[in-house]
Amino acid sequence: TQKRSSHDEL
Amino acid sequence: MNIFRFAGDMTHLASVLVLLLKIHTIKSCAGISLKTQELYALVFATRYLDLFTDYISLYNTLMKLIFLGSSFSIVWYIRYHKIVRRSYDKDQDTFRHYFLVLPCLLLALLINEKFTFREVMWTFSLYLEAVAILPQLVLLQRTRNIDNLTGQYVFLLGAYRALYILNWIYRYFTEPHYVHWITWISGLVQTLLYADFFYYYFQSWKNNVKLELPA
Repeated sequence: TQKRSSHDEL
Repeated sequence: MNIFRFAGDMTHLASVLVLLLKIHTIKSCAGISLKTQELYALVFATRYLDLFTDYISLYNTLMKLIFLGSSFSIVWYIRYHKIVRRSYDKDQDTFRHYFLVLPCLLLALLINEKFTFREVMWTFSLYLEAVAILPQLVLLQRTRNIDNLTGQYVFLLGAYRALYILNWIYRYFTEPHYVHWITWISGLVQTLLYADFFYYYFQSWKNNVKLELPA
């Protein structure tokens, strides 16, 4: 599962 | 991913490519602030610590590598390339950027979403990015002569963050619980810092005259 960190933006 | 964010990332990519193109083709960094470039390299280094631990998407990883690679190679060009370094105006590029790094670090230690090393580093990179353009804007004010590529570089750099603000508004309304005050405020401050540059950039573009910043 992709760990969707809260920082998904560049 | 939404169109605002994608457009923002592409604009950001274009800004670093314009700069790399300028430095690589005409072998000159006249008008470019090394301090700003070093601050940007630090921004990316502290923001992308999760590069090898959190895989979000191929796009995300690829763009992180491009931004890291381009920012560090620009710093290398200006510092060490035997021809480019000669055109670096170190007497004019005197903004003491340590005065930007330390307050951002302290602020990141005080105001952050989670007091962990990674999160503090990420918050630090946000605050630092907001002020990283200052040495460049100061240099432009001093040297007064803004060649087209440098003007385009600063314009694209400001535009990318303005597009990100639209992205945050869009995500706020479309994603429940999407609230990141720290990101939003530092992004807003960053964009406002470009405001006067944008004003003079558009004036010069509208009147079709060379871009001049008031002393």
